[in-house]
Amino acid sequence: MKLLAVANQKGGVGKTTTAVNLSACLAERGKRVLLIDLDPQGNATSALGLEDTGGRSLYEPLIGQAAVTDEIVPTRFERLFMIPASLDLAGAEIEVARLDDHLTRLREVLGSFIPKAPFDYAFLDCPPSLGILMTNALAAADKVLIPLQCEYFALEGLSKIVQVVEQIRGVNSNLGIGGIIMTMYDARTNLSQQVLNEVRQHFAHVVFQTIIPRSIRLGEAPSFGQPIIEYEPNGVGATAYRALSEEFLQREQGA
Amino acid sequence: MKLLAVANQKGGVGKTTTAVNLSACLAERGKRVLLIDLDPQGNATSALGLEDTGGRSLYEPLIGQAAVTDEIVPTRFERLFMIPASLDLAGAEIEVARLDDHLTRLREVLGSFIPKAPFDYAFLDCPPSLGILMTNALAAADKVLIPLQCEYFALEGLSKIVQVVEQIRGVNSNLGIGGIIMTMYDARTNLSQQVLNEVRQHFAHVVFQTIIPRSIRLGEAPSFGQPIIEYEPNGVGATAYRALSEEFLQREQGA
Ligand SMILES: Nc1ncnc2c1ncn2[C@@H]1O[C@H](COP(=O)(O)OP(=O)(O)OP(=O)(O)O)[C@@H](O)[C@H]1O
Ligand SMILES: Nc1ncnc2c1ncn2[C@@H]1O[C@H](COP(=O)(O)OP(=O)(O)OP(=O)(O)O)[C@@H](O)[C@H]1O
Ligand SMILES: [Mg+2]
Ligand SMILES: [Mg+2]
Repeated sequence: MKLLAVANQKGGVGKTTTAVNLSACLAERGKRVLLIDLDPQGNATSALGLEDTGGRSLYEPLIGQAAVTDEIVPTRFERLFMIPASLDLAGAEIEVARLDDHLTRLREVLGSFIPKAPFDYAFLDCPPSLGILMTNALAAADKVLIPLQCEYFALEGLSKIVQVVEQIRGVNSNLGIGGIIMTMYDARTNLSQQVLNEVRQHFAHVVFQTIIPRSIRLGEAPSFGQPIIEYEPNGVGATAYRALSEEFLQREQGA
Repeated sequence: MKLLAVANQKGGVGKTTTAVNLSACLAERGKRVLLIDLDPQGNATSALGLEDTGGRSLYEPLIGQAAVTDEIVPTRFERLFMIPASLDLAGAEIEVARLDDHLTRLREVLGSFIPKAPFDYAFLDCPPSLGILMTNALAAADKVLIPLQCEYFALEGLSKIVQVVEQIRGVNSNLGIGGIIMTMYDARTNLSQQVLNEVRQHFAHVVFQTIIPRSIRLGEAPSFGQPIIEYEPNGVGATAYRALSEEFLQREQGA
């Protein structure tokens, strides 16, 4: 199983939308996928319609009171499983911070699970911050996917997440940048084009060719608990995330 | 001086855009305003074109190594001053967490400054999280302004920030909700209208009448280091934030 963090400390750039829809598209293509909601907000959990999962989350495994496998729940989509978030998860930041291994706690917790996990890929949807949950995700992951909104503040923050990835390599030498995914691209504006050009110039080999356009349907889908391939199967959002899943697999298989 | 936190743990909802442009509009109307960037990302700092301020930030005052007044810098706008952010600020979360008064540290630091501060209003631009910096801001503030993007996930998170405000009242009984500000409203979509209706139904007395529309100029302005009233003085963004500043003052004076 390959473990990928979906992370960017800038808020609202499309981390959850990307983690949920990329997972759904990979499951549609026959891959077995585990989506882990590491954000106490629980947006990925509600985006798949999993409201009440009996408080399951990574919280108890992180504090050593449950096994990872106890927290896995099926979704109604074939081959797509989830470890949901619960509000306890916010408490995990404080509890993990007090441990000696506060940086590598998640890696240890997942360490015995990963080798026998029945999944091809697992994605960690990270909260918008440089706190414990996000750094734990980077310390545990094989790769990080960086969704990047086509806006000025998001571009400004890119060097920061790249710097953090460099620093985490101190504890996780395996960590690589799996790619930068341009999101909420609005072809009618110069700003989107400028940000895209800038990123393509400085991160030519890392940025995905697939661009996710701004589409209101992507914003509507989570209110119905549906990934975009169910909510609007033939729209621009579904087409883009299917193309992203194809490009993702090409990179993985070429890796 | 009145101290207001601009906060919402949901990312990308318009906290910085609101803090910067409301501050600029109030200064334009003759108020003396201090904008404090409490987000290590430093978006409010760059939105006013203050790139290099010699590392000034609230970091040293928070750890007791400098006075608040040392960190105040002028902007090129009359009556608008700033305490910028620097990357050290990320370290403040960890250092403050270790103090006994980790929840009220900012309030103590500002306590001796506020009574003699030469400002009418101070706004704290908060990072997207439920961490130390945000809870410190709420523990110190007289009121909290909650920008709310007209999207499903943002609506889902509203009960969370309201709950956190309730909890903080334990250490800051003075804290009130100054208002909910609807942002990035797109009149062409049902989603925006649904979210607005929902918020008006449950928070009728708290939500501002002024709605901030989605306008690409608001996204472009920070790349020039300009508030919207300078970048596009007669556009929909400037008009909306001027109307918001008027409604804000009416509430303040009526209070
Ligand atoms: N391509 C898109 N087009 C239109 N809306 C989008 C798109 N991608 C995401 N959204 C919407 O934009 C908002 C922000 O996206 P999302 O919540 O996925 O970002 P995030 O980075 O996970 O946010 P946070 O930092 O709070 O975790 C959401 O309301 C989402 O529905
Ligand atoms: N009304 C608007 N219309 C169009 N774009 C907007 C509007 N308000 C904000 N933006 C843009 O949307 C993005 C998110 O806004 P902003 O950064 O102010 O949110 P935030 O809540 O401060 O984010 P964070 O959670 O990362 O601190 C920015 O790129 C900003 O320029
Ligand atoms: Mg998210
Ligand atoms: Mg901000």
